[in-house]
Amino acid sequence: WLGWSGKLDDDFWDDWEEAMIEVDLGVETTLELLDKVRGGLGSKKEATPVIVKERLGEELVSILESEAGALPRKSKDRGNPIVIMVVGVNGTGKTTTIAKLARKLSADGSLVILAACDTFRAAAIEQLQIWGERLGVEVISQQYGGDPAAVAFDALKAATARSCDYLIIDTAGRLHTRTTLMDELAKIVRVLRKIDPGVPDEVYLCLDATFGRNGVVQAAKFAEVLPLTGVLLTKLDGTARGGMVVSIQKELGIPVVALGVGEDASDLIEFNPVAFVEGLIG
Amino acid sequence: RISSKFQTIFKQIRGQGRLSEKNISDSLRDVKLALLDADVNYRVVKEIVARTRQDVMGEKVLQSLRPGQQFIKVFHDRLVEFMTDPESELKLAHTPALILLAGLQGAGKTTAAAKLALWLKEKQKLSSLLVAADLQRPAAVAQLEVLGNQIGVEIFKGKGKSPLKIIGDAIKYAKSSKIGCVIVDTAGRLHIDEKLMEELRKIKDKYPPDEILLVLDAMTGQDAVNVAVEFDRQITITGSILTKLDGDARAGAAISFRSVTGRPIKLIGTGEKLTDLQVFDPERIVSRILG
Ligand SMILES: Nc1nc2c(ncn2[C@@H]2O[C@H](COP(=O)(O)OP(=O)(O)OP(=O)(O)O)[C@@H](O)[C@H]2O)c(=O)[nH]1
Ligand SMILES: Nc1nc2c(ncn2[C@@H]2O[C@H](COP(=O)(O)OP(=O)(O)OP(=O)(O)O)[C@@H](O)[C@H]2O)c(=O)[nH]1
Ligand SMILES: [Mg+2]
Ligand SMILES: [Mg+2]
Repeated sequence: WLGWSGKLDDDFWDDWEEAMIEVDLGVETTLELLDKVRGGLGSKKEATPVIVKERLGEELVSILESEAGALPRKSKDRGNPIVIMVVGVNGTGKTTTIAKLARKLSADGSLVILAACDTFRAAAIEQLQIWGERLGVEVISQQYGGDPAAVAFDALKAATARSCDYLIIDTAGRLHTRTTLMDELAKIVRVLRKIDPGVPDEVYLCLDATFGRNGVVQAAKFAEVLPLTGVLLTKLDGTARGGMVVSIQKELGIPVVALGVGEDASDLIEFNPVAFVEGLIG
Repeated sequence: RISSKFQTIFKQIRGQGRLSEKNISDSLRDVKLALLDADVNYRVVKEIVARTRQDVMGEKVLQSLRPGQQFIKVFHDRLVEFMTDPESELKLAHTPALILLAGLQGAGKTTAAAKLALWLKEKQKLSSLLVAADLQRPAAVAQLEVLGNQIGVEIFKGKGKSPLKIIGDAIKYAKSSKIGCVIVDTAGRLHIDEKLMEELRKIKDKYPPDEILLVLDAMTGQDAVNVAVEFDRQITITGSILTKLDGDARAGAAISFRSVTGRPIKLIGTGEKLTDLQVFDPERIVSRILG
C-alpha cells in the first residue's frame, strides 16, 4: 500500500516519515525509529516493506510496554478508599472520563464516590452531578468559588466514613503555564495527605488525542507538580491517533492507562499497546 | 529552541555571497523540521518547503535580499502574507445577523459564543441572542446560561429536541425583539460523524448563516487538516476562531487550517474570561510558530 516499487528507496522511507509524523509521533521519535529500523536491516533479502512495518511496530510496542499502565483494583486488605485524581488542560474530557471510570469501577459492585473539585467553570458541578445521577454514584460538591482542596478533603472524609472503595476527584481544566493553578493542584494533594499519607493512589493526566507536541509539554509540566501515574487518552473515536503518548512514555515513563472512544459512559477501553500501535501504523 | 534553530539556518545563508545548492537544501530541511515541530501538518509543510525552494532557486528571494538581510525575515514575511486575509472581519449583513459556531468536542465553542456576544455588544453596539442548541452535553444549556448572565446577554432555550427547530424559533424571537445578532452554540461533533454533520448541513441550508465559524483548539496537531477539510467540505465555513492561545502550544494548526481551506482565522481565544477574545494577528501567530 506504500506503493512499493520493489526496493526500499527514498520514496518508501519518505512515506513512512509522513505516516509517522501524521499520527503525531513527532519528528524526533520518527527519525530515531526510522534510523534504528533502517540501520538494523541486514541483507537486501530481508528488507521488505512487511519486515519494516513489523520492526517499527515492535519498537513502538516495546516503548509502550516498558511501563505497565492499568486501572486500579481494590484489594480485600485495603481499608481506605482508593483515591484517583484526574487533571489536565481545558476541554480534554476529564469530567466525562471520570463518569466512564465510575461506571467501570462500580461494575463489580464496588462503591464509587465523586468529588466535584472544579469549583470554577460555569456549570461544571451540574455536569458532574448529572453523570452521578445517571450512574447512581454520589457526588460530593460545595459552592462555586470555594477552595477545591476543601471539597477534596471533605470528599475523602465522607468516602472513608462510608467505606467507599473509590473516590474519583474531578478538577478544573487549567493550562500548565499558569503557576497559581498548578500550585492549586499540588495543594489538593497535600490536603488529602493530611487524612491519608498514601493517597492519591492514581493521578491521571487527561490528554486529547487531537493534540500535537504540546501534549508532551503538558505531561512534563503536570508531572513537575503531581505524582502522575498514568495518561487517559480521549477522543480516539475521531481521526487523530494520539502518537504523543509514545514520547510521553519514552521521556517521562508515564504509561497510558485507558482510552476514551466516545461520549457515553461505556466508551472507555483499557490500554493495549499492540492494538494501539496497530491504530498508529496499521 | 526553534528560533535558535532558525537563526543558525539562516545565519549560514546570510553573509554568503552566493547560496550553494547544498546550503539551500540543508536550510530547507531545517525549515521543514522546525515547522513540523510546531505542529504544522506534514503535507502542508511539504508544500511550503517546495514553494520556498522554487522561489529561492528561481532567485526571486535572493534578488530581493539586500546584502546582510536575513533569509528568515523574507520567509517570515511570506508566511505573514499567506496568513493575512482581507476578509477577516465578521460579515454581519442580515438583520438579525446569524453566526453559527461548530467544531470538535471541547474546542471552546460555548465559551466563544459568549465571548462573541460580549465582543459585539462592546465593539459594535450590536445586541445578541445566544442560542443554546447543544441538547446533548450534560448541563450545556446551564453552562451557556451562566455565561449569558455574567455578561447580561439573553439566552434562548428552545422547546423540544430539535436544534433545527430551536434555531428557527430563536431567529423569529430575535426578529420580533429587534435583537441584532443570533449566535448559535452547537454540540461538539466529530467531522466523521455523518449524522451530526448532516444536522449542521440542514441548519445551514434552512437558515443560511452570515458566519459559519470553525472553533479550533490551538493545541491541535496533525489532525487539524482532517477537521478543517471536512467541516469546510460539508458546511462551507467562513472562517475560524482559534482558541486557547494563552497556552504555549506553537499553534501550527493555524497554518494547516489556512492552507487547506483558504479561509481566514477571524478571532482568537486567549483565556477563560469572556473578555479573552481578540482579533487574529497574522504577525503574532507567525512569530509564535517560527519561534
Ligand atoms: N468524541 C469524544 N468526545 C469526548 C470524549 N471524551 C470526552 N468527550 C467530549 O469532550 C467534551 C469535553 O468533555 P469534558 O468532560 O467536559 O472535558 P473536561 O476536560 O472536563 O473540560 P473542562 O472541565 O472544561 O476542562 C464533551 O463534549 C465530551 O462529551 C471521547 O472519548 N470521544
Ligand atoms: N485557557 C483557555 N481556556 C479556554 C479558552 N476557550 C475555552 N476554554 C476552556 O476550554 C474548556 C472547554 O470550553 P467549552 O466552551 O465548554 O468548549 P465546547 O467546544 O463548547 O465543548 P463541547 O460543547 O463539549 O464540545 C472550558 O474549560 C473553557 O473554559 C481559551 O481561549 N483559553
Ligand atoms: Mg470538566
Ligand atoms: Mg459546548
